[in-house]
Amino acid sequence: QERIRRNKEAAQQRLAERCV
Amino acid sequence: GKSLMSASRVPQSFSAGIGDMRGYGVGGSIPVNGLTAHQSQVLNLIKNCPMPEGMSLQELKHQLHNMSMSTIKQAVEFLSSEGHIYSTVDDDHYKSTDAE
Repeated sequence: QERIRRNKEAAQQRLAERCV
Repeated sequence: GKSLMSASRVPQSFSAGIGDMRGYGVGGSIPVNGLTAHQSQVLNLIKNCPMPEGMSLQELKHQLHNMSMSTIKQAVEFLSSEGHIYSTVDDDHYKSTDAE
Protein backbone atom coordinates (compact mmCIF):
# COMPACT_ATOMS: atom_id res chain seq x y z
CA GLN A 1 0.00 0.00 0.00
CA GLU A 2 3.03 2.20 -0.43
CA ARG A 3 1.65 3.29 -3.80
CA ILE A 4 -1.54 4.51 -2.16
CA ARG A 5 0.38 6.53 0.38
CA ARG A 6 2.45 8.13 -2.35
CA ASN A 7 -0.67 8.88 -4.37
CA LYS A 8 -2.16 10.56 -1.36
CA GLU A 9 0.91 12.66 -0.71
CA ALA A 10 1.11 13.67 -4.35
CA ALA A 11 -2.55 14.62 -4.29
CA GLN A 12 -2.12 16.65 -1.12
CA GLN A 13 0.75 18.46 -2.73
CA ARG A 14 -1.28 19.22 -5.83
CA LEU A 15 -4.09 20.49 -3.66
CA ALA A 16 -1.69 22.68 -1.69
CA GLU A 17 -0.31 24.15 -4.89
CA ARG A 18 -3.83 24.97 -5.99
CA CYS A 19 -4.54 26.84 -2.80
CA VAL A 20 -1.51 29.09 -3.02
CA GLY B 1 -36.53 12.13 4.51
CA LYS B 2 -35.95 12.19 0.79
CA SER B 3 -34.11 9.21 -0.53
CA LEU B 4 -31.62 9.09 -3.35
CA MET B 5 -34.02 6.81 -5.17
CA SER B 6 -36.63 9.49 -5.57
CA ALA B 7 -34.07 11.90 -6.94
CA SER B 8 -33.58 10.04 -10.19
CA ARG B 9 -35.84 12.38 -12.13
CA VAL B 10 -34.56 15.57 -10.62
CA PRO B 11 -32.77 17.87 -13.09
CA GLN B 12 -29.02 17.63 -12.97
CA SER B 13 -28.49 21.02 -11.38
CA PHE B 14 -30.45 19.85 -8.36
CA SER B 15 -29.34 16.29 -8.33
CA ALA B 16 -28.37 13.83 -5.68
CA GLY B 17 -24.95 14.85 -4.45
CA ILE B 18 -25.75 18.37 -3.37
CA GLY B 19 -29.09 17.86 -1.68
CA ASP B 20 -27.66 14.75 -0.17
CA MET B 21 -24.84 16.52 1.61
CA ARG B 22 -26.96 17.76 4.48
CA GLY B 23 -27.62 14.19 5.53
CA TYR B 24 -23.92 13.60 5.95
CA GLY B 25 -23.38 16.51 8.30
CA VAL B 26 -20.63 18.03 6.21
CA GLY B 27 -21.00 21.24 8.19
CA GLY B 28 -22.45 23.45 5.52
CA SER B 29 -19.22 23.88 3.64
CA ILE B 30 -20.57 23.55 0.14
CA PRO B 31 -17.61 23.48 -2.22
CA VAL B 32 -17.94 26.23 -4.75
CA ASN B 33 -14.22 26.38 -5.43
CA GLY B 34 -14.48 26.45 -9.17
CA LEU B 35 -15.94 23.00 -9.49
CA THR B 36 -18.86 22.16 -11.71
CA ALA B 37 -21.98 20.68 -10.20
CA HIS B 38 -20.94 17.27 -11.46
CA GLN B 39 -17.48 17.56 -10.04
CA SER B 40 -18.65 18.64 -6.60
CA GLN B 41 -21.22 15.86 -6.52
CA VAL B 42 -18.57 13.28 -7.27
CA LEU B 43 -16.21 14.84 -4.75
CA ASN B 44 -18.87 14.87 -2.04
CA LEU B 45 -19.72 11.23 -2.58
CA ILE B 46 -16.08 10.25 -2.46
CA LYS B 47 -15.56 12.38 0.65
CA ASN B 48 -18.39 10.64 2.43
CA CYS B 49 -17.41 7.14 1.45
CA PRO B 50 -16.57 5.12 4.57
CA MET B 51 -14.63 2.41 2.75
CA PRO B 52 -10.87 2.35 3.42
CA GLU B 53 -10.09 1.78 -0.24
CA GLY B 54 -12.30 4.68 -1.26
CA MET B 55 -15.13 4.75 -3.73
CA SER B 56 -15.25 2.82 -6.98
CA LEU B 57 -16.40 4.28 -10.25
CA GLN B 58 -19.16 1.67 -10.26
CA GLU B 59 -20.39 2.88 -6.89
CA LEU B 60 -20.33 6.48 -8.10
CA LYS B 61 -22.31 5.51 -11.17
CA HIS B 62 -24.75 3.65 -8.97
CA GLN B 63 -25.36 6.70 -6.80
CA LEU B 64 -25.32 9.24 -9.61
CA HIS B 65 -27.72 7.61 -12.03
CA ASN B 66 -28.34 10.90 -13.77
CA MET B 67 -24.69 11.09 -14.75
CA SER B 68 -23.09 9.05 -17.49
CA MET B 69 -20.01 6.99 -16.80
CA SER B 70 -17.92 9.18 -19.08
CA THR B 71 -19.06 12.29 -17.21
CA ILE B 72 -18.14 10.66 -13.93
CA LYS B 73 -14.75 9.63 -15.27
CA GLN B 74 -14.11 13.14 -16.50
CA ALA B 75 -15.02 14.59 -13.12
CA VAL B 76 -12.85 12.04 -11.35
CA GLU B 77 -9.93 12.80 -13.62
CA PHE B 78 -10.30 16.49 -13.02
CA LEU B 79 -10.58 16.11 -9.25
CA SER B 80 -7.59 13.82 -9.28
CA SER B 81 -5.50 16.27 -11.29
CA GLU B 82 -6.48 19.04 -8.89
CA GLY B 83 -5.48 16.90 -5.93
CA HIS B 84 -8.91 16.66 -4.34
CA ILE B 85 -8.93 12.89 -4.69
CA TYR B 86 -6.40 10.17 -5.40
CA SER B 87 -6.61 6.62 -6.65
CA THR B 88 -6.07 3.84 -4.15
CA VAL B 89 -6.05 0.10 -4.87
CA ASP B 90 -6.51 0.68 -8.61
CA ASP B 91 -7.61 3.32 -11.06
CA ASP B 92 -11.23 2.54 -10.31
CA HIS B 93 -11.08 3.45 -6.64
CA TYR B 94 -10.70 6.98 -5.37
CA LYS B 95 -10.43 8.52 -1.96
CA SER B 96 -10.76 12.12 -0.88
CA THR B 97 -7.46 13.79 -0.04
CA ASP B 98 -8.64 15.71 2.99
CA ALA B 99 -10.70 12.92 4.52
CA GLU B 100 -9.43 11.66 7.85
